[in-house]
Amino acid sequence: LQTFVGHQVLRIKTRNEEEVKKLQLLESLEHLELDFWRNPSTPAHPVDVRVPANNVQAVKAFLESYGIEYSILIEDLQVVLDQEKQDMEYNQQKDR
Amino acid sequence: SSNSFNFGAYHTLDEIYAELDHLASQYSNIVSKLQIGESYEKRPLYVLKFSTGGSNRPAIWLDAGIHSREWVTQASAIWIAKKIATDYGQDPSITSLLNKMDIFLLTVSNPDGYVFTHTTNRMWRKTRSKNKGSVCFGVDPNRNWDAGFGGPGASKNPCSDSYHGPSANSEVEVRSVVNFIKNHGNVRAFLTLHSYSQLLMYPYGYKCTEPADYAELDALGRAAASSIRSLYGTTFTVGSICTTIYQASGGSIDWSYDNGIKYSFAFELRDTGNYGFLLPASQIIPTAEETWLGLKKIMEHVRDSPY
Repeated sequence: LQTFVGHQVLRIKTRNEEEVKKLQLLESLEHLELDFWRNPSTPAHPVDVRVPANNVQAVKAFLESYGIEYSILIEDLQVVLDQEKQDMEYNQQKDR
Repeated sequence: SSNSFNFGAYHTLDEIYAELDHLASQYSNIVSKLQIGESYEKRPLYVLKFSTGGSNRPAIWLDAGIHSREWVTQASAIWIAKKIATDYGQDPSITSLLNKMDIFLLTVSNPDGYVFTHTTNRMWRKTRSKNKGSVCFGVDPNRNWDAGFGGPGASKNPCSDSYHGPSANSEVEVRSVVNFIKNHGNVRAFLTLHSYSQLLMYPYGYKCTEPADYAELDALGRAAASSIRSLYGTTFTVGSICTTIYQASGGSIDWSYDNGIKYSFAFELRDTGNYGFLLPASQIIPTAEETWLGLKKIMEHVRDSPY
C-alpha cells in the first residue's frame, strides 16, 4: 500500500494571469512529481496541489520567490488517510 | 443482512455491487441491474435501470466516479439510487418522471481504478490499462472520449494523470458507455458526477465557444445550483467547462452533447475547504442530499422539455 507520509496539499490563490502562468510552469516540472487536484486556470479559481514530502520545500520556495499566496490545505495527507481508514473500519463494524 | 448497508460510509467495490443487487431485489418493480461491459481487468460494469415499463423510452444517463479516487461521488450515487427507488410512488415529481422516462445509473464508472484506490494507491485517478512502450499504467478516462480528442488540456505522456490514451475510446470503460448510449438511441440527458470544487458545467471543454443551447443550459444550470444551495447553502459556480475551469479535451459531456444529447452536465461536488476530495464520511449524505436536489431540477426540466 502506497503511503503519503509528509505529503502536503497546498491551496494556492492567484491574483492575476501572470501568477497563473507561473503555476502552469510549475505544473510542467515533472521531476517535482506534483499531483494537481485543481489545475491552474483562471485567477478566480484556487489551485490545489499535492506535493510529495521531499519536494515541499522546493515548491514553497518557488511560490514565495514569486510572491504567490498559498496556504496548507492538508498538513500531512497520511494522517487524513489514516482517519479515513479508521472511519471505514468503524462503519464496517457498525454494519455487522 | 444486506439491509444494514450504511449509506453514510465508504465501501469496497464488492460491497457496492452487493448493494446494487439488494436494491434491484428490494425494488424489483422499478429497479433492475444490467451489465454494460467489463473493465480492463475484467470487472463488470453495472448500471441500475429505473423503469416503470415500456420499451426504448426516453432516458436519462447518470454516472459517477470516473476519477476513481473521488469516493464521495460513488457513495453519493448509491445514496441517490436508493432515493430514486424510495421516492417513486411517494414523490409526485419522481413518480411522473419515471412514468415517462427511464434512468440509467452507472455507480462506479472506473471499477479498476476504484479497487486500486482501496488496495494500493488512494491517489489513483486513471484506468489500469497497460500503456504499450511505457512503464506507466492507465489513462485519464475523462480525456479519452471522442470529443476534440488529444487537444488542449490533455497529456500525451502515459505517466501523466491526465494522459488521454492512444486513441479515442481506447479505454473499455469509456467504449462500453459509448456503445450502450449509441445502441439505446434515445438518451435525452447525460449527467456525470465528479468531485470536487462545487461546479456545475455544460459543454464545451475542448473548445471555448458557446454550445448552440447555451442560454437554456446556462439557465437550467443556474436553477439547479439554486436548488443545491437551498439545502445547506453550498454554492456552485455555473458555466461551460472552458470558461469555468480550463480548456480540457476528450471529456464525456462534450462527447454526449456533440452526439445529440442536449442536456449534458458535469457536477463537481462539494468542497468543505479542508479535505479536497477526501471528504470525511460524515459529509457523504449531506453531499448526496444537495446533489440530488440539483439533479432533480435538471431531470424535471428534461421530462418537461422533449426535443
